[in-house]
Parts: sequence; C-alpha cells; structure tokens
Amino acid sequence: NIFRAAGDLSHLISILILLNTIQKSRSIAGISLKTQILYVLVFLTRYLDLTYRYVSIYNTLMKLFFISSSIYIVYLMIYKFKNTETEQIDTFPIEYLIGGSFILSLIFNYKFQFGEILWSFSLWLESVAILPQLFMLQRTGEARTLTTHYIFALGAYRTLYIPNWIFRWISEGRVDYLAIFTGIVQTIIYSDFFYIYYHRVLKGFKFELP
Amino acid sequence: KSDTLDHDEL
Repeated sequence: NIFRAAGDLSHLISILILLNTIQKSRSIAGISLKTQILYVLVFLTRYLDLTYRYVSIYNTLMKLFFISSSIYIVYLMIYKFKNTETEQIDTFPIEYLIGGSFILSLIFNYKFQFGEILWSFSLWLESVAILPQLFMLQRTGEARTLTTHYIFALGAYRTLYIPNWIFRWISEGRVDYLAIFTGIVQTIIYSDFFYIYYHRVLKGFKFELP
Repeated sequence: KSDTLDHDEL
C-alpha cells in the first residue's frame, strides 16, 4: 500500500541524504555516532532473519541495503572522517537504551524464541535510537539543514507506517501490536522535532532550537 | 497460518 511504500522510500532517502552529506562535506559534524551505532544494531538484529526467512526480492534487497549502509556510515564516522569535537558532545548513555530494549524484548515478544526476541529488541531499540542525535541537537542548539532533512526523513518512515498498519488492519485483519506500539513511541519522540522542523526548516529559517 | 506473526515489513 501507499503508506508502506512511502515509508520505505523515506527510509531509503534518509540514508542517501546522510551518505551524501558526509561524502560531499567530507565531515560528520553534528551527526551522532551513537545513534548510527544503534541503527547498525537495529538492522542487524531485525534483518538477520533474511538468512532463514524469505519474503520477497524487494524485502531482501532493502534489508541488505540497510545493513550494509549503516555499517558503512559507522565506518566512515570512525575511520574516515573522525571528528573529536562532535564526539565530545555525543554523550548520551546508550547502554540504558540497549539494556532497556533488551529487557522489554524479553517481556514483550510473539514467542520466547531467539529470532522473535531479536525482532522485538530491534523494534524497541529503533523507537529510541534517535535520542542521542536529538540530544546532540539540543546541546548544540542548531544543525545543518541537511542533517535536519535526514532526521525528518528517518522519522517520517515510522510515522508513515502507522497509517500502513491501520490500512492492513482493515484490509487484512493483520495487527502487529509490537510494531504499532513501538512505532507510536518513536513518532512521539520525533514529534517535537517534527514541529520545529515544520516551523523553521520548511519556512526557510535556520534550524535553531527555541 | 503460523502462530507467530509474519514479519514481512522493514
């Protein structure tokens, strides 16, 4: 359906914006390495199911793309364009996010099985993975416009999945309560950012936090 | 139909 397609597209675009920003400016200023590391974890734990579950060629290619691009971005950030200044303000304690997501995945899952727990873990972790990045924005008070486009596209992906879930619930009777709940949590975390993005970036102002 | 949900989304 259209929402799911738009969501996936926006997810894809967000990664391309980020890659393009890094390559062009040859800098990772203002980008949280911690958030990017969390995404590697998210994609690895969620998409390793491609080794034992086949959905479609589209699904497989997208999964491979997200796993490889996220690892590549972390590689660029650590080895190629290392930025100690940015690292110094990237101080969000991600061990709590990882630990919390792990505990939640043990409690909430469809089956107490390795693959299912990993799947649940990835959903919980994804819902909070942007926090180090948002925290960094808050500390610096402003961001490059491209960085805000990246965050917006990334947030739009899960937000667009919400009407997709409603659509699938109506048309197929399919309800993935874990994905829906974590997707809503994720959207709430982004809501403040969306609001500022709408009021400043889209109206041509610099992204500055009030 | 399997007892776990089909994870067909990204």
